[in-house]
Amino acid sequence: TTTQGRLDSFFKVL
Amino acid sequence: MFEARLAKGAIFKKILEAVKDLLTEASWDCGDMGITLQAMDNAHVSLVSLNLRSDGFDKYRCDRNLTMGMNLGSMSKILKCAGNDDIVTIRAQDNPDTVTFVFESENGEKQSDYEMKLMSLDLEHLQIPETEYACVVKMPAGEFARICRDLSQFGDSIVISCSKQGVKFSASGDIGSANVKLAQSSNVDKEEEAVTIEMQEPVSFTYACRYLNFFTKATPLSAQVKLSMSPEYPLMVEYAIDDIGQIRYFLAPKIED
Repeated sequence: TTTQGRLDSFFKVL
Repeated sequence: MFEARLAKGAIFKKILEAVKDLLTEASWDCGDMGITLQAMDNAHVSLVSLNLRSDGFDKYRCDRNLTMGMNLGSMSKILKCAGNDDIVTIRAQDNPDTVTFVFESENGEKQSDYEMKLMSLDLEHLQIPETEYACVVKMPAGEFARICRDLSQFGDSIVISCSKQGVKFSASGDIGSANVKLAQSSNVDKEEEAVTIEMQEPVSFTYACRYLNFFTKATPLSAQVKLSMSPEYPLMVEYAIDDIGQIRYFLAPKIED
């Protein structure tokens, strides 16, 4: 089974 | 005063089609350099990043940086009122409560204007880090859309694998499995029909069909699409928009439990 990853850790909040 | 005029107004119509199913609302940031829009979908699985350079417009004036929060469903309704050959101008005052869209027919005999209320959106501004991708595939945008649509019939996910031999799209589910392999084009007369692969190392990742199909709504904007993949990094799906800019979608891969 797979889980959908999220993007939060990839992009820096300015 | 902000004013951006685009003779090829259909580009705006296509951009709205390319974002409205993924995002309900977004901020349009306008400055000297042009217009940008960045927003994640509600689930924070994908990010849309649109960039339209000021020098790509037929007329561009931006006295002060401004951020216009818009409901994209409403904006899409308005842009559907523009003809495909219309010239589109977006206009706003400094610190605006509303934005005005002006549509002019090519022959100048019909002009319509639509005013839309802006929204106050409290959205995060994100920085997308630069990276060297392990694999970059360029292929006809229509072919990518077709493959995503076809393979979606087999399951919720598509595995994209890239190696020296080419790029492979795979899906499997209750009815069976499907594989579509594309080799790098050896001899191409038309650049837009080419499949090209730049590879540092082979990769294979699993992505949600639902989001890939949202991204392919941008197909009418561009003859080619660029897929960039790296370990530990989201997939980037990029469509060039004429000589004015590009729309990029980022998608987090699915992870094996």
